Amino acid sequence: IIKIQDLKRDFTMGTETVHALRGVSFTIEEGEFVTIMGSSGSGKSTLLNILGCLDQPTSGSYELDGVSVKELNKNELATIRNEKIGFIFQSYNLLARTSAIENVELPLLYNSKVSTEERRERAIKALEMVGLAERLHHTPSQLSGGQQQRVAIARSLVNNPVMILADEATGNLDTRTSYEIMSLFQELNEKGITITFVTHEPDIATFSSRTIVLKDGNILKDYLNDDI
Amino acid sequence: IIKIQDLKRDFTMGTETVHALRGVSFTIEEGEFVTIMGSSGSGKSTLLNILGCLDQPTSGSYELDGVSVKELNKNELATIRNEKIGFIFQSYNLLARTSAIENVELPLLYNSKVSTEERRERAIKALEMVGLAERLHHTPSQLSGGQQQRVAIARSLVNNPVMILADEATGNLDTRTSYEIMSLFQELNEKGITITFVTHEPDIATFSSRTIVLKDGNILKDYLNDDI
Ligand SMILES: Nc1ncnc2c1ncn2[C@@H]1O[C@H](COP(=O)(O)OP(=O)(O)OP(=O)(O)O)[C@@H](O)[C@H]1O
Ligand SMILES: Nc1ncnc2c1ncn2[C@@H]1O[C@H](COP(=O)(O)OP(=O)(O)OP(=O)(O)O)[C@@H](O)[C@H]1O
Ligand SMILES: [Mg+2]
Ligand SMILES: [Mg+2]
Repeated sequence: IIKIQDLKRDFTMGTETVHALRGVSFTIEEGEFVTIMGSSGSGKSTLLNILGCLDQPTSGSYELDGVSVKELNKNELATIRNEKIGFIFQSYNLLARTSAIENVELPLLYNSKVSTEERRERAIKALEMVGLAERLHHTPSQLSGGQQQRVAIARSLVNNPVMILADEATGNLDTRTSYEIMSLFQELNEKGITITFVTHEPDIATFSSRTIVLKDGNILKDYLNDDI
Repeated sequence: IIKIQDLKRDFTMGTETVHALRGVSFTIEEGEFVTIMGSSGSGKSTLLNILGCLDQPTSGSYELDGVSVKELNKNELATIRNEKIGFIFQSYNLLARTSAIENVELPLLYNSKVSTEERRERAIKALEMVGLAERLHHTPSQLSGGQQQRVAIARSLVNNPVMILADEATGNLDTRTSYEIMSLFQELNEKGITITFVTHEPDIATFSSRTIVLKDGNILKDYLNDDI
């Protein structure tokens, strides 16, 4: 479902250039559950943003579900992001003045096939799945860090995406809550959803079937987790 | 240096009241290195915000360095926050339009005893200590999540505080970088700085000498780490 070939991404600021990705290649099959690890600054978020069609590479190719992403126009990219991909940002990107339930409903506002009642039901169900049934009407500043993170997770699920891209989705959660979220992701994966999960924590990586390790914008290792 | 007695903090939103802290009491001696753990929503940030003089309890007492914090006026609180306490926020609270070095210099702007040159030197040194010597002029959006977190850490150090309050300061860092940051905190602790560190990760807690566990706004356990 994902095929990247020699992906490069440079950030140029005046005279300085940061080579965030220096030629990354891999293929992810539909239904896989892959973990991406690597040290702070190794390029994980940059890679995930390209996979999520939020950013374009400087060079190299990205095929999503057989379609070359470079060929798509802005509207087609927006539709893919909204309907096919559930993205969980490292910094959540919640709307500050809206409640948890409204934040989670947001992706459904653009979906004309979903009625107002169904939108509310789906949002409530997603928040229940992450343990936030009692925080529906709190705004982000009225939520703990880990609760905000879980609102971001719930929001990524409401459009029934075929692929979830999660950037550190358990970074602010205690061990037990993290394991509950990872079990939820395993359940979604068993239903066929492809999951690409960035994490720093080795024991979180064990919930997936394969691990890709980045170092300074390159792939250091790419191995199946059963091999450990 | 810290003495809290029966601390309570309620958040009231309309008809709903959240009892974030339900009567918390402990004493932290000068020079201790304490870890606070607990599940998402158990009250850790609420507690830390009160200890950092950023929030007032609903009831109960807080003595900082022998002074009852309730008796202090706004200016005295601001001075304590700026000069005595280094606070690392769970969501960093960096200024979006300013570079890493300017963000780190910020607490020194209010310090009339520090010249412009010394301010710049201290900021550079703090950023070097967290491994960001090559990112001085990047703004937060030009930094990775873990790099932003480290800018927040560096900023907490520049005023040479007597006490550091860190809310999940390694949540977005890979294992090796986290251990480097924890060693840095151990070094600062050996110089006499009192450290109170909120974390979810048990192996990060082992860098401290004592662990306090919160559950639903109450203290569940309070033990010395050598006892484990
Ligand atoms: N301003 C607020 N208004 C209403 N409720 C709040 C507010 N701030 C926090 N809460 C609630 O108080 C409880 C404790 O929040 P707190 O941020 O202290 O948790 P925490 O232990 O830091 O969690 P985490 O590990 O997820 O960061 C949570 O259930 C949260 O929803
Ligand atoms: N917009 C930008 N402009 C300049 N440099 C950038 C920009 N975005 C990222 N970088 C740099 O590119 C490198 C990779 O960043 P990226 O966010 O992908 O790292 P990461 O692996 O996600 O790190 P972390 O684990 O800390 O979140 C970092 O060194 C960062 O400073
Ligand atoms: Mg990142
Ligand atoms: Mg918190």
